[in-house]
Amino acid sequence: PHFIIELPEKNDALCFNINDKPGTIFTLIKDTKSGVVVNGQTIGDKKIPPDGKINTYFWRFGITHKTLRVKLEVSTSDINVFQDSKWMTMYWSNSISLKGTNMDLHVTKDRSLTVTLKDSVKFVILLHKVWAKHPYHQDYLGFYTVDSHLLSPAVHGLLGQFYHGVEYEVSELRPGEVPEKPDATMYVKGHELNVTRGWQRDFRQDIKNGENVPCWFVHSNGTGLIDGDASDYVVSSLF
Amino acid sequence: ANEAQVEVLSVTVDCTVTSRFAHTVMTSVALNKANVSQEIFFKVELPKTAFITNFSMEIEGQVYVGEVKEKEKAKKQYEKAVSSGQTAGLVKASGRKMESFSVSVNIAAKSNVTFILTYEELLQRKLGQYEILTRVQPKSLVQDFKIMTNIYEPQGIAFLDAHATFLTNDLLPLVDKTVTDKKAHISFSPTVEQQRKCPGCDGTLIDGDFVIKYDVNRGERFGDIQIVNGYFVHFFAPPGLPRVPKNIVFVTDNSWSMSGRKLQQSKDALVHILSDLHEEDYFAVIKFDHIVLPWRDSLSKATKENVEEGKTFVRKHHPVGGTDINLGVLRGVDMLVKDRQENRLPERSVDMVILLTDGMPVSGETNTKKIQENVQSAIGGKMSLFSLGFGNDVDYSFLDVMSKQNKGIARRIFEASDAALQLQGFYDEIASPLLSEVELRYPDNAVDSLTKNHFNHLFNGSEIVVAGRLTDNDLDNFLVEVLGQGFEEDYKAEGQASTLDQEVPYPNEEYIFGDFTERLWAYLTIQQLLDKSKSGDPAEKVNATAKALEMSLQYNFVTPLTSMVVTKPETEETGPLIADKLTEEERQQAERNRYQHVPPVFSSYQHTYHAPPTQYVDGD
Repeated sequence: PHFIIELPEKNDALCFNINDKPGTIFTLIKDTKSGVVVNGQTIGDKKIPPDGKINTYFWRFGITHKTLRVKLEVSTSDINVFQDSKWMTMYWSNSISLKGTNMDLHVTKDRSLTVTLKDSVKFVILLHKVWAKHPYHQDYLGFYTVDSHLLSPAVHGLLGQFYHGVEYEVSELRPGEVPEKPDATMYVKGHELNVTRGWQRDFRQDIKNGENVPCWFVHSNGTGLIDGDASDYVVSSLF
Repeated sequence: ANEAQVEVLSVTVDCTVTSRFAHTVMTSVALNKANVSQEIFFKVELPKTAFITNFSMEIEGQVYVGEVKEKEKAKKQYEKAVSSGQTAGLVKASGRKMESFSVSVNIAAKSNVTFILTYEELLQRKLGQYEILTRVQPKSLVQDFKIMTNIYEPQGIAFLDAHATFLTNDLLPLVDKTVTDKKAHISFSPTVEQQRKCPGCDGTLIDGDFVIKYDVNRGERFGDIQIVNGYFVHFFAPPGLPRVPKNIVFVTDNSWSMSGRKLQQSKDALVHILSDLHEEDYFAVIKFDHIVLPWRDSLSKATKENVEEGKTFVRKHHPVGGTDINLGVLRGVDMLVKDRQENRLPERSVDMVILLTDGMPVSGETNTKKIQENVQSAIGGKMSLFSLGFGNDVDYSFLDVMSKQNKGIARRIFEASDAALQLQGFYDEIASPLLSEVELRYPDNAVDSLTKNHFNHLFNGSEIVVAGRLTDNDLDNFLVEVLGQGFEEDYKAEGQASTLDQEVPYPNEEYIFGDFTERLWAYLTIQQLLDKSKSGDPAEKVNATAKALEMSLQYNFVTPLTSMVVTKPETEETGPLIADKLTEEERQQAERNRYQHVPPVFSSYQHTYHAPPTQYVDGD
């Protein structure tokens, strides 16, 4: 999966990929103060593609809000909501709007789920539908936080650690391997990293093609940019 | 003129157009009413596409005639005049379409002076019409004021419209317009009273542009050929051709220098242009600063949905970073090449890249020569590159050469409130290709000294013009052939050209100007040689320059290679005046100086950001 961190104060964005074996569960958000946790499990291609590159994507998210006593399990096939001590299942094939005391949900048929958790976070999960008979690829999900400012300064996770910004500087722009993607040196969190200017896609407006977002790409699973390394974010279960 | 001490006795603009070739004579007679000698100024404006061919002053029975000389020689010969700065200012840029010619001379008390300026140009057909633009600013009331235009078009006049920016309801009926099948006469001749701004006051209403627009009838598939006095001209713009679908990549500058109004205007224009795409066209949008940001990785069919999404992409994003023209254009070219290779584009369609930039390359490859080489090598003759240079910070000649090297053209976009319209206007001119790889063939043994006869495209509303010399002066007719690639099928047309007998279309008409076809041929040849002198290989450049100079001297045209030396009565003391033809670069430089514009410099990545942040994770 590719991660994008938009940084409005710098009018810039950072990006990195996290790759591990399919089935790994990562913590994306963990805010112990508000009790919000978002974990995601990856999936691989149906078989190894001819280029030998193993691609992984998120296919299942587990979302918990301890204080609000809410849980969601969102996968490429269905959406399960735990609220008021009971589970309810919804399907991507219907457009649904639910307004609750602590949580609002809105499903746009076969496309997206918008979740607003009271006084904490708002996010969108996109469903990428792939042709069922595709020899390699299968359905996967995207996770976009659109409002996270109410989360505590202690929020962490692969995405969460960036919700309150990150200090960095980029200099020494130089030609990269590909002419249209120059390299540069980034000073961040006490590290000096070789980064590459490129872009990643935001699929919210155009689910099929996406929209390119220019960003500084941090190589090797975001090493140096994320706190610790990717394995520090691996957990054993969605909840 | 010096207030009431000078009386302008007459101002006459006499324009004759024969088969699009316009010959204009501006005559002004002034009287120094004072009891002492004084300086009288003659200042007129002419289209920048025109070449001055003659200038004379008549003072006390003595005629002083301007002489066209080789520019460098003229400068050496009159070094004294050059060093005292007297060459400056005889011809100056004036707005987008015009340049001004001005001269002053000392006139004895109670004496007359007559100024006569002649210039010629080949009218270009744009968006289905020719335009004759005359700028008139007599500054004071004129005893005898006259604008007269006679148009002779053997193909027949399809429509004609005449208007002026200064025409009030009272002056409107004074525009006399007579159009018959092959001839039009337009005149405007207000009396002194009619010129007055208000009864009894000295101010004149006459100040602005007098514009005539017209088109001719189209009939033959092979076009229309006229043979006069051993020269021929072939006009080709057949009616009823279906447009060829196009695959167009818009490469737009998103760097800092575009911030503010320029970026907004570019966005507005591009959004409008995208709306005008035909559904069978394919398009892509690539923004560049110091990196490139493609909307999508390949071209998309111009369906309603895709166009809307393309527009959303255009509207978004704020300017950042420096200008890497090399990277932006190469990405656009690469996208078209790749889509072609993968058969994603219709076989019979035209590939084009439109580059919009406002600045010099300051990021990535900054050597403009190297960029030209890279682009030419990447394009390899497979598509056309059109460039739009926005504002005064752009190196227009760099874009001009790069476009001409790649089957395209460049256009300057002037920073003003109508910039979005200028951008759309340029696009409209090239939006509808009708034919590609057009070749006009003539019998080898019958013609020589042909102007360019192979054209990459014929666009809707434009016209292809080829002229040449007949090797046999007695030849009365010859066969022509036109070949091209059209939509669905190849285009082929043949026809026979015959000598034009002026007596048939214009009986009882005193002949207009007999050598117009030859001069049209010379004008066209010089223009094309001047182009070649900028964008050909080194040997070609030298040859083209020498030939253009030779012809400019032979036909008395003031071109960028020649100067008109005007000898004044007081030459002994002050030296002669020299009129030069401005190049587009000189015009641009003049504007830069006028606005004292400081080009923005890319120095940092930071600027104000308006969109809310998003942190997300997704697939590729």
